[in-house]
Amino acid sequence: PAYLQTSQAQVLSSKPDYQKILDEQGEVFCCVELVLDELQQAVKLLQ
Amino acid sequence: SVNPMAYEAQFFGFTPQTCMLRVYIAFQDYLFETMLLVESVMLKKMDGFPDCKISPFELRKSTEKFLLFMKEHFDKLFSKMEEVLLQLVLNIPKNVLLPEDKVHEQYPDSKEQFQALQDEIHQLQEQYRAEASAGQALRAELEEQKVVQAELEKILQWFDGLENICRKYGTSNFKESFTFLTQNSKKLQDMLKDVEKKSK
Amino acid sequence: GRAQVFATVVDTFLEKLVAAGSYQRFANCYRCFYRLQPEMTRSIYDQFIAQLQTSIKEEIQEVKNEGNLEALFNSLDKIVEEAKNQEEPAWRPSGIPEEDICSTVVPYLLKHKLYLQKVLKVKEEENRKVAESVLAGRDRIAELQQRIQARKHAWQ
Repeated sequence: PAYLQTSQAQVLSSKPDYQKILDEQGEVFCCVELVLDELQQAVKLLQ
Repeated sequence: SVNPMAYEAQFFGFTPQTCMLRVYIAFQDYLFETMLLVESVMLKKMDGFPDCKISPFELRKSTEKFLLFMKEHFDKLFSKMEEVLLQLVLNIPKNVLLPEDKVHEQYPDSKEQFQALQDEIHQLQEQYRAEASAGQALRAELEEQKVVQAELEKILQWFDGLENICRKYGTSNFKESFTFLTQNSKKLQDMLKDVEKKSK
Repeated sequence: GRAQVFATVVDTFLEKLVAAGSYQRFANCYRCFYRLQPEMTRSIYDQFIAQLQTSIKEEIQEVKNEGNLEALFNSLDKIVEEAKNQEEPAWRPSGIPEEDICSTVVPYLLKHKLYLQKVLKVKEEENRKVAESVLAGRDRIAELQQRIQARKHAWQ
């Protein structure tokens, strides 16, 4: 695109993939869900 | 070759030759008209003399003779007058530049300069368009960032909420609680074994 | 000045024309009438000369008025006086309008170029500020990601 020849070309060409960043947060929830499942099982066992 | 005196025409609004021609035709017409007037006056006067033996034909011949003479001198004199006026009055000397043409003195290599300037301007316009696009793209990213920041902050708030629930139900530190519960259940298991042994 | 020369040349023309068309010549041409009425011939001649001079002077005045020649002559005298130190021949139209128009247009192009340079600079500065905000935003997002990861690790 034409703006890659401009004064802020470096900033524009280093734009992060924001969609990917948001998609990666799904992994965080999966991980915490697993942890809570483990906690639940451990508590049941202890109970 | 005929000098069209175009530069003089630019200044005066008419070509000097046209002006002189107009004057020549007008002067010539006045000469003819005045001669005709003279002739008609003489004819009228002759009518007042019944014994007059001069015919209108003879009078006309006299008029033509005088007119021919006058026309010859008129043409010579006018030609000299025209020469002087065209050279000294209705003329712009070669070293004189009219005020409206001063710009040509300032920019003598204007053709090359014109082309170079056009190229530079085109480039500047392209650069400006590119910067405008870049500005739009940057502002669009700012909007995107707002959305992403809001989502990430929501996740952190969710973590806070989770921890608040745990605190509400008495478990602020899961590690300690589990250690305590595990030790207690081990104690209970040991006590149960003890009780079973003693009852046997 | 040109106005003076113009008036002098026209007056000289008239003088010489009148001198050429003398009374002797007139009477000689109209001999028959002169013999009949010598006094009337003189009177007619005087009227002829007067009428001719008046008509010619009126015509010259009309030409001067129509063409605004007095003002133009004075103006041209001034322009010639200002250029008296110029020895080189001055610029003249080449007869090719496309070439001649270049000089007239160049000053406007220069102005336009300066204007474009100015607005480009303003735009670049604007973009620089927005870019600063964008970079700050990216840093903030990176920080939030790190904090989320830290909370996740803590739970793990």
